[in-house]
Amino acid sequence: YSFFEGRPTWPEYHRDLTYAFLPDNELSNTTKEVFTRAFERWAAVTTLTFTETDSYYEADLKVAFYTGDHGDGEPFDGVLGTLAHAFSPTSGRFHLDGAETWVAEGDVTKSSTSSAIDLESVAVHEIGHLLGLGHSSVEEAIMYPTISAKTRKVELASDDIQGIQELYGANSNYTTPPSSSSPNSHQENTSNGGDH
Amino acid sequence: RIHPNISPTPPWQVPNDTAKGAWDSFKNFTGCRPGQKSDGLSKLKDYFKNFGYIPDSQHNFTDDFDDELESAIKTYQKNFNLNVTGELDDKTIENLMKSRCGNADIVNGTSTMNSGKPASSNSSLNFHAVRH
Repeated sequence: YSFFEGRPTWPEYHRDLTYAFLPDNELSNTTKEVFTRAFERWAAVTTLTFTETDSYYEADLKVAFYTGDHGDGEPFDGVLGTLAHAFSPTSGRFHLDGAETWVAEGDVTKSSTSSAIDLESVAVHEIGHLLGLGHSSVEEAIMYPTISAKTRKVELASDDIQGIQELYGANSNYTTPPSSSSPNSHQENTSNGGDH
Repeated sequence: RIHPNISPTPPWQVPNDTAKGAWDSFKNFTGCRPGQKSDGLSKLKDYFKNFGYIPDSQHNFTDDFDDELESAIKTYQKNFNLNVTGELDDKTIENLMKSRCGNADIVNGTSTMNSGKPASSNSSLNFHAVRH
């Protein structure tokens, strides 16, 4: 794991964070639930909490789908290529490329579209950035920078957990998994049918 | 473009599936080595600049496989645990073509990734060779 330059974090007095979706995107509840699950994965291992709010402009974390140049100097490039980006604490901006074929539900590995991208996988990664993690060289880690189409990878790896707990401490309910677990267990290539 | 449950999506609702990925053209550079020139190589330099492997101060890239590109490739290969050859071998090209997060891997010349460390060295399971 790694951190952004200067190791920015959400301040100690501000660890209960709110998130909201750009109203113009008119996301369905199914899509919003994907992000909720992604936030919960990080909340489960840290002292942070995440609550959805309707007030986009007052939310700590702002989720928005854009295409092409959207004004932050990091234009999106159409299908595949760059999928999303997120800013370090305490910016809270989380942008996804609206040109991608995002899959919010169902088994992405069986998608009939060769460019299908699993939304939750990307959401878990970008939330890591919002919280202060940089990229990791550990291929099993969520914070590894690349993800292939039709792939699902949503489980935090020990590398991700060690990194985020170094920044915020551990959730009191979190227990370290047994060391015998295979690194491959972090890669999930099956349906996201509510087993998490 | 958000598909709830993509499997049963009717073909007419699936976007143009023949669309090329943004970096598919990099495949043409497979086997390209230092000292060579290849049409469009400047786009690969743009890629490396975008993700921090070439300094922001560099502009107007040529299609020459120069020292700067070789250095960028070597750092990239370290970050992604590839063989550090400085050449655009199959594995490196394959990795470059993958979709990815837009955040840079290197900020202000400092790699935010654990350059070149094999995955096992980051694991808490790596306890052998303890010296007393």
